[in-house]
This record gives sequence, structure tokens and C-alpha cells, in this order.
Amino acid sequence: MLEARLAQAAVLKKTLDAIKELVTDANFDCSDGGISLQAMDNSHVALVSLLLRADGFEPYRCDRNLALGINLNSLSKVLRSAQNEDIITLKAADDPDNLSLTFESQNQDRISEYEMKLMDIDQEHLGIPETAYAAVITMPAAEFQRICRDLSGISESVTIDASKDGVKFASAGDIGNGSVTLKQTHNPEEPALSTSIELSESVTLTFSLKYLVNFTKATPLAGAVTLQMSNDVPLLVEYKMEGGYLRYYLAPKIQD
Amino acid sequence: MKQASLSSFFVPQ
Repeated sequence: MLEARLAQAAVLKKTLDAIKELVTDANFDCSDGGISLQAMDNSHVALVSLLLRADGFEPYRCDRNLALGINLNSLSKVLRSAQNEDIITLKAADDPDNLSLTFESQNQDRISEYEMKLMDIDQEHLGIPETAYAAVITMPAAEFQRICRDLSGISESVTIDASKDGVKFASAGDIGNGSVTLKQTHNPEEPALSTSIELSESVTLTFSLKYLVNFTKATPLAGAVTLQMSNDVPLLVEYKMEGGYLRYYLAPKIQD
Repeated sequence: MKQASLSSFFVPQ
């Protein structure tokens, strides 16, 4: 059986908000290491990879591996009933038909109990090759969100150019063009406000802004975001949170 | 430019 108690419902609520528009149904794979999810969007352009490590729960118990097939829209509706500060407990039997969710207020004067039907999802698991990326850019998550939102007003695509001079986000569309260049900065008092660029070679890739804007729904989960790029491979966008991560992969646009 | 598919980079395990 699975029993996983999370001190802050907000983590799960924000995570769901960050993935439910990309993915409709997905298996939550539970093992003794924690709860993970891997799913592609319908168009096979983007992939979501979530890990909530066992040590992020207190307590966490999972006797044998379980795949909980969940409609993310339904889970999101159930989680709307949880307050951000509620303690949330997930429970499932072995070979379960239902997932049980309990929301307790901090002072334990209110306990809400929900049961959600599970579904059978036949989902292929993709092998993601270990990649030593040529460019690793860490920046404030809010900055990345703003850049994606601003440039999506100009064009459907953005070209990200990482070089020793900085990282440049550029878009060109019918109304004109625009770009934002970030230089490396160092803010020792607020590391999450710094921008760092590690580069082994220059990288230039073009991506659909629609997906990037969607990824930035994860902004409330982390102060910083890391973009990892190599020429001709998918972009990795990672939000690290306490007790896990939310990663998005996005296939580039390529020359016809 | 055209959108590449992730399936050409990541293969089912």
C-alpha cells in the first residue's frame, strides 16, 4: 500500500497547476523512492517529468511499486478543496481502484476526506538519454516567465542563443521583432536572483513559445529555473523544489 | 521551420 503525508498541500496544488494543461491523464508511479510521473503532451512535442522524493513526505510508505492512473483535471478539482497550508495524506491499497486523499487543517480542527477513481493508463515510458549539455543557464524563474510572456506577443517562436556574451532570447513576427539579452550576474545575498551561464560551446535553438509559456506555470514552485541546451537536442527546463523537481523537455524547431 | 517531435529523440524503454 501507499501512504504519503505532505506537510503543505500547496506543493501538490501548484504542481498540478503546472502540468494539467500539458497532460490530461498520467500514471503516478509510486515506489520506495517516492512518487514520479513522466508523460508527453498529445502532440509529442513536450514531456513532463516530475519527482516527489520520499524524503519530501513525512511519513512515506510504499510497500510495492504502484502505478496510479489519474485524470489530472479530476485531481485538480479535488485539490481545490484543500487549503494551501493543509496537511495532505495520499493513500492507496495494493492494486487500487481509488486514491484516498485527506486534507487536515494545521490545527487539526477540520479533516476533509475524498476518494478519487483511478483509471488504467497504458503509457509508454520513454528513455531520456543522459546528456552533458553544452549550455546550462540558471536564472530567476520570474524573469524567464516574463521573457516568454513578452516575446509571445511578438511571435510564436523564440530563438535562444547562448554564447560567452550572454543568453539572448529573440523573436520576429508580423508586427516586428524583439529580443532580451541576459548577462551573467552574481547576487550572493539572493542566489535565486542571479543569472549564471555555464558554457562549453555556443548553442542556438528555436522553440515554440506556446510550450515555454505553459512550462512557466511552474514558476510558483521555485525561485530559479535552469535551462539546459545542446545543439539539435530537446531543451530541458528544470524547476527544483524542496524534495524533488519538475522537468520539462521540449523538442526544437528545425529547418524544413 | 518545422516543429520536431520528441519521439525522434526519446525512445520507449
